Amino acid sequence: FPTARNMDPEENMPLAQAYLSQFYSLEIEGSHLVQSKNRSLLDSKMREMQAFFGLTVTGQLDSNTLAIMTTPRCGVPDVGQ
Amino acid sequence: YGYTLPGWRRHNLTYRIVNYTPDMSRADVDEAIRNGLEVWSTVTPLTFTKTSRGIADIMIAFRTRVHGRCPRYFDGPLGVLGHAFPPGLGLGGDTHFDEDENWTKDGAGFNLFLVAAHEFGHALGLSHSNDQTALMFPNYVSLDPNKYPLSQDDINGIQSIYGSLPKASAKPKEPTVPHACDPDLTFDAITTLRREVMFFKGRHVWRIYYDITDVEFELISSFWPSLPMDIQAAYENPKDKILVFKDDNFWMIRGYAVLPDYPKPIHTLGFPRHVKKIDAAVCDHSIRKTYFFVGIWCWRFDEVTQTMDKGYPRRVVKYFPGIGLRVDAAFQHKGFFYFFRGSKQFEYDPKARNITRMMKTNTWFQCKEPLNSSSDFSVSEEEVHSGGVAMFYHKNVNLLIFSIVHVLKITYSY
Repeated sequence: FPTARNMDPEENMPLAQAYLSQFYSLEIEGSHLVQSKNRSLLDSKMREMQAFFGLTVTGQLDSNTLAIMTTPRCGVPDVGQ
Repeated sequence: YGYTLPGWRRHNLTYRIVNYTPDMSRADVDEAIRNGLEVWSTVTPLTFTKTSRGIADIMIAFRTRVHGRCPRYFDGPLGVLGHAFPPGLGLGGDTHFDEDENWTKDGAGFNLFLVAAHEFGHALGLSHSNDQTALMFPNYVSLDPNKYPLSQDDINGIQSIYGSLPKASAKPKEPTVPHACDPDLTFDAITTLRREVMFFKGRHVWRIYYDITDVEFELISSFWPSLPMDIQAAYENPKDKILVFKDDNFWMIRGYAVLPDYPKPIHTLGFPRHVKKIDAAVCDHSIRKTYFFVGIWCWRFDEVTQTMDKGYPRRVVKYFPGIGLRVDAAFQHKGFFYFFRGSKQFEYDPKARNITRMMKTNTWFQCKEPLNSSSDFSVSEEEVHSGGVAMFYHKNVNLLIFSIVHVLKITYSY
């Protein structure tokens, strides 16, 4: 059996960020001064992704969103470029 | 669906497989790629030709991680499986698969045919669809690779770039849908397939099962997109394969896959050059011999030695007494041959060498009267076998009663 998926949002956030930066052109700035801006950008990209896949649009990393992010997929971005 | 215009400006595109994955045999990779392209060529005017050198429109390669000058990287096992670039020069049309995945021809790892068909959608100009039933949905879904994978959304998308299949003739012809219970129903070809019988007619096929009460009516292209319509003959050989004939070509099918390197000319089976088409074929599984019907002649093919038997062709009328002239279709069931000609069906006992029953063609579909119903049927083997006889019996009883009444009326009138 597969191991239970870790649903701690904090632990999975790097995965979500990597996913959104690869497929939704998410560009997080490194400075601590722009944390709130980064959070808003992340929420916005997450909403965009959730809407595209027909998920409930929350802007939060829930189990359904994580499931889509971890499913093997085609490497062409859905939006942009 | 989404798409980028104008797509490819030519409809005759080339592709080249630059390297092969070690996960699969080269023949299986070739087949997966060819079938992946064929998915799109069956619904558009596009054609694809394989080249082995130089620059092709669609360059196909298996790569890992950062590869060449490609601006998109692969990420090791799982995650991203492949990517492709929209039509254009340079990278345009090029399709890459992540070699770190386990590529297969079935459902064990990632099915190369399914991923390739998706990526070729990009190479032809489609972007991702958010319809979860679409092949262009971005996440890998393990579908039955033997079934045609395009959804209506995919077809609408690709046809919005390239249009639909070109019309075969200048005069548009309404596609006719045959009716199972049409009293004048004729068949193009019939074959068994394991525990089924398949009746071919135009673009369609009926499937009946020996064990269950059901009739299915489908497009031939939904099983085998690469097969032509108006098949002329078909049979199941002793090695669990179906051979399908049209004009002077034949295709070999295993399950739901048309085998690579087909069609082949029928002359490779041993027919003389003047034979241009086969009317019907049936394999006698008890002796592993196949009979091919060409006009008033029949040939016999030895399935063990894969050669034509000497002393053939012979006249159908002499070899199968009672069958007479040409045969439209034939198959074997429980030791009997069933020959079809026009709207008639002949049950033939090959051991006794005589006709045991004569029926309408559609006795295998249990049609409720009136016989022109197209969908009101259900099948059980026993019922199907007895259906024609029962109707014949009722008609005779009615005729007898009518005759008695008529004679009595005449007698009393005198």
